[in-house]
Amino acid sequence: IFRSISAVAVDKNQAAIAIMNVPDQPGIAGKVARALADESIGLDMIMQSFHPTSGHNSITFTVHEEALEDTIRVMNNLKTELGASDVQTDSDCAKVSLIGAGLMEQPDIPARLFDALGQAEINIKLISSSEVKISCIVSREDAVAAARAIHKAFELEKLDQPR
Amino acid sequence: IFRSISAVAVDKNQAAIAIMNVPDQPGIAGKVARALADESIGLDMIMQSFHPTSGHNSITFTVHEEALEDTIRVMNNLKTELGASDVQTDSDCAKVSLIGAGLMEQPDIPARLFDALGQAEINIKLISSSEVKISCIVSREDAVAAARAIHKAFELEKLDQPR
Ligand SMILES: C[C@@H](O)[C@H](N)C(=O)O
Ligand SMILES: C[C@@H](O)[C@H](N)C(=O)O
Repeated sequence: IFRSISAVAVDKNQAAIAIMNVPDQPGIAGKVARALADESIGLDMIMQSFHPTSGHNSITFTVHEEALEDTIRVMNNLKTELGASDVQTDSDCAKVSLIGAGLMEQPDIPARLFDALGQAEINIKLISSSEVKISCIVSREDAVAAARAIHKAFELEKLDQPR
Repeated sequence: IFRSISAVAVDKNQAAIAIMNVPDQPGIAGKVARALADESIGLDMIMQSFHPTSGHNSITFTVHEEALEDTIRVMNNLKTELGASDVQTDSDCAKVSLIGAGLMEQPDIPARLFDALGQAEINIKLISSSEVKISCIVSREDAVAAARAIHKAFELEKLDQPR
């Protein structure tokens, strides 16, 4: 059984927002993060991955759903300033995370996690990972089934933790 | 001074690869991660963010640079199977990470981190974050300057750690 895995965490109150097609130049991410900090908007996750067209990129943030409106306002101001193409949002977000130690050291762990969600017919909207936590954003209605599928895939019920 | 920040870590031996425009349906991320696990390819980071066109998405991985060739082979096989548009790679990757506790609780921390890189004229290729670590992929030639800029921005030299 997976000794390095300790728990599955669920946060149903998330929302995602992305500023799309900003210039891929130094200082842009700083401007965006600074504008959010100036309004004391707390961030949960930040993701920037490969972008189809070179010279541009998009930055995705997840925030507490109550902060989404403020975040949209800040991003729309930045859109004009940075010449972004648009701001995309998704208010139907729940974060489901696998928590443990050295999660990325065994390639079978991310595979088993994503397989479990796939077999449960749950679509993954966003992914972020580190050594101690792999997080997937799914729709809120899928959150409970997602947590259950991951529990089962990693035999967490055998740990009998008072979660 | 930032009590919650403890260190800056640098890993110069990374490479990034992304499978672009896969169907945004349940089970796809599982297929990709399983194919990599079957070849025992260790992953460092996994990122999936907002995608410009709905119905498709791209998944970005970072691996040890020595694993890039194997990873490209696996991804090219998947490309045909999943109907992906292409596989993008970047072998010039260094991961520079800020490590601490509760990093996302203070919005000023990500802002200061990205500002520091922007002011040092360092372009951020990929971003991934969690409560205890914010990682940026930059080009290898920028790694040392990036670590130094972050150290300075968070006054880490005052911690006088034998890093
Ligand atoms: C897109 C944004 O991350 C940019 N590359 C920067 O360094 O700020
Ligand atoms: C793109 C991929 O992540 C897909 N949404 C899945 O759930 O597997």
